[in-house]
Amino acid sequence: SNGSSINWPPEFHPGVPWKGLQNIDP
Amino acid sequence: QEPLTASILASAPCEEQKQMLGERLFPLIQAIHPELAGKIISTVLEIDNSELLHMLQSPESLHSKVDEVVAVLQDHKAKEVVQTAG
Repeated sequence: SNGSSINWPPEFHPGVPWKGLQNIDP
Repeated sequence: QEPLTASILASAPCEEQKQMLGERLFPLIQAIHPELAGKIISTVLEIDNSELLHMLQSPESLHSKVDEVVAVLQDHKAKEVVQTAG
């Protein structure tokens, strides 16, 4: 990780279980 | 593919409801914003399920929300760039 949150929010992908934004730190 | 209704959604476990909505929204949003679709969906999935169902049924509502989220994402990205640049 480069320590940047520039890639936030994480991307949703079809077929990949989505756990919500709250479960992922920015 | 049959339309996703409130009753179908209600029959699914809570943690799967957002997944089902995301799967249905993905092709619609990808058609509007192919590059940002994944991020747009992860953001809109924070919205109430009833509103997400409405977006599936109403292209106007979907486009309106997508525009809103894209503006937020671009604003977020711009701020990150400024902070990164110092």
